[in-house]
Amino acid sequence: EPTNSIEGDLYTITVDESGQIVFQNKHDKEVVFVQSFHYYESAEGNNKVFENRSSGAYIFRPRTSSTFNLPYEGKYSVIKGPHVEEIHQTFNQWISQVVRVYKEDNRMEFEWLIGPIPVDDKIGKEIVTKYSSYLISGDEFYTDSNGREMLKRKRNYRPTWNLKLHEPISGNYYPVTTKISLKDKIKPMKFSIFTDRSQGGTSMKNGELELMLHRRLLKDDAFGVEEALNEMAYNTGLVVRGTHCIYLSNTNNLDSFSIKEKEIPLNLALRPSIFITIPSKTNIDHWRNA
Amino acid sequence: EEELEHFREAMGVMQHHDAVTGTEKQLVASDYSRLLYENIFNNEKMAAKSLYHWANKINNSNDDFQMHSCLELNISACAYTEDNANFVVTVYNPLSRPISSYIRLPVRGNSYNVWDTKENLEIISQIIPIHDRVQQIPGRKSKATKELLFRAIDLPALGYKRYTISAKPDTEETFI
Repeated sequence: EPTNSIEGDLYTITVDESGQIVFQNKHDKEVVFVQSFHYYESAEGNNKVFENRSSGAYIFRPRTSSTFNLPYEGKYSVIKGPHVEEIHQTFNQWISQVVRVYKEDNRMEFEWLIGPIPVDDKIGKEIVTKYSSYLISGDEFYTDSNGREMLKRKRNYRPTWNLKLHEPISGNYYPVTTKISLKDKIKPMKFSIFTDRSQGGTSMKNGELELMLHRRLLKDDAFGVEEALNEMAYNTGLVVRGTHCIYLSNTNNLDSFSIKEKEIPLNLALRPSIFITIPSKTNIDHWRNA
Repeated sequence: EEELEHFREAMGVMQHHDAVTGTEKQLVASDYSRLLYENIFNNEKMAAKSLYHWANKINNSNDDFQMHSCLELNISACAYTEDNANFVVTVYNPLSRPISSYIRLPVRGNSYNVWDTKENLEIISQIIPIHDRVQQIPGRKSKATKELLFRAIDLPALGYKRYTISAKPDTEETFI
């Protein structure tokens, strides 16, 4: 039967007409989040003065303070089986993803594939994904930037001086080693994203988390590398593939919640190693008995 | 020790701040890739030796006991699993506590038997198509169009489990 959704025990995930992935909790209709892709155009200048500095390997500096939306081709397919249900979504020629729900795991996985980012228009682009929820998080979010404990971040704020940000996007971006999260200020709810690699992230709106996925830039930022961040392979820009694990749950049972939150990043960072042996004899029974 | 030392040296180089943050020049980045690839590839034998040591088995040079790692699983490619109807998978858990984990292997067949050799029972597996865009990644030279998925249950802490996998008869002709 044609369908546009997959489901786990606790939730349903649907693709809407604009290509956004919509998550809904089966028991609590208010627990909803939407995932989408966007991009920033990178700043370019002659690097002579601060205002003319380009976005590069050392600094993220978008040209405007808002993201651009991407055209959506509207292609997806749904796969269902005994272990996993997946939505295979093609966003456009260079962005696609697989959204999956494992039957015996109370988490969602977004496996994104970005690139080669087109730069025929001579504009560098920095691709982000946004997860927008109804959590009332205000201007606070949390990152594990030092790879140890979670640090509280507040939008447009520094704890030890009065801040006036001239660049509101990059000034609110923080390193994410494995985790970025939001807490609801009223309900006992927490929304966490776990990454499989270090990324940059922020929360620019109440209830929203944003992570940088891939960058292709055409100018050096004059901080030392002396090359534009324009990695190439096979005569085209790089393709990157990675995973975000999402965990959105109430924190009534804080013990089990905390255990789960500590397990996920460990499992992502230290995955099992796989070794393959090919028996020279075709008799596989020999191996079963060995 | 000597083989391991090369690997340690490569990991040492990767501690440089440019390697951690990606602010190295492109030629240096390519050299880092070369270093990592060569050393991981060369340490396959050592990993196999360790596993056979734990299993109290002799790691002889017989092809039957050669172990290979799949360094292109990040683009859903593995010559060993996609070109063979029968193979054995050793799954090592690097964590200090038991875990259960889903294992994905690139394949070409439509249906497989997956046998847990420790529990001595067949386990449920699923075949999932690889996303079209993954198959079109520039430079990917793989015939795999699907992934075989199964759940490795109760992998022991800092230990391993082994699974034998064989294509079901109706799909074996794919590999001839």
